[in-house]
Amino acid sequence: TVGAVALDAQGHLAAGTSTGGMNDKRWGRVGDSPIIGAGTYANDGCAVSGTGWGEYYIRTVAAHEICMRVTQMRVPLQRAAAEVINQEIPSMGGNGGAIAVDDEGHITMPFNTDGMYRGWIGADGVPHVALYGDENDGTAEPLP
Amino acid sequence: SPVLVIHGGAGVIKREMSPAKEKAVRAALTRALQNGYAQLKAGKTAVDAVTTAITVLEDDANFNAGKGSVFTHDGKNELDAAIMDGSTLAAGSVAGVHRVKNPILLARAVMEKSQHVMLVGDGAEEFARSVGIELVDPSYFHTEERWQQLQKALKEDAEHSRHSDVETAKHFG
Repeated sequence: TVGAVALDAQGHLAAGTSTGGMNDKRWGRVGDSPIIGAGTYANDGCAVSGTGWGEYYIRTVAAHEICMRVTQMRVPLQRAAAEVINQEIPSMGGNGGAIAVDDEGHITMPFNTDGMYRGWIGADGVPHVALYGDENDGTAEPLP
Repeated sequence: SPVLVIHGGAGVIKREMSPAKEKAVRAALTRALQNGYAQLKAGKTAVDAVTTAITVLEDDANFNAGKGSVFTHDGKNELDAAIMDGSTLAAGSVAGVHRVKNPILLARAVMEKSQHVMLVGDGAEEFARSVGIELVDPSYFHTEERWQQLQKALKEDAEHSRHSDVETAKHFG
């Protein structure tokens, strides 16, 4: 599964996700990617794209849940995403990761697997890429 | 300031990555960031940036989307995608398509050119034709690496009498 979230110069947010599904899947099984609110969601304060065991993202309405915590409960983005991705979903037996950005340019990329292909780019125009869990994301502060 | 963040899938295991694959993945992620961010620098919208970045990854066989999609149990490539514009709460998505080269472009077309939010299967592909989205022969999505992954899974299916155990081990989408 691949995905992207962005904040543009007008302060607008967007999220997108695309997937080839699951190897050897049966019965017309559908994961979270096409389900708005589960694997993909954006409003005026937050945008999220997820990847992982999609059925848990559906059950927790993960992307929407993160954005609601940010925009309605005023929970910081990094904490809101971590609570859903690294606490709520694993507590139910699921796993995976997500990327998120808020309207102030804060970003976060939580995951609870060995690694997650991920990257980010801000005002300096320098692309940053990481694959494994031991690579520093450096996302605690807004991008410059 | 504009910001773009991307992912190419979770479940990455370091010991299973060859140097060549790692180099190719890093290069593709970098290209997706550069192309997507160029949209933002040009004053385009967040939707434009997201669409551009995802299209790069869909066209790269190293990722489970578009060209690099895995196979279903029946040996088909079955693709899904979604997009949402936070400024308007407009959204579009497609599921279970087999001939759409870039499903994220079709999801965007659903969002911008239809009254609907989610189209599936043959109907989604009929809509794609009507709005000029590129369709390809299903063989476009056939890669040897993904085919061998399916053969391995099918063999494991046959070797396990308890299907649920196998299902648990291959859940990543």
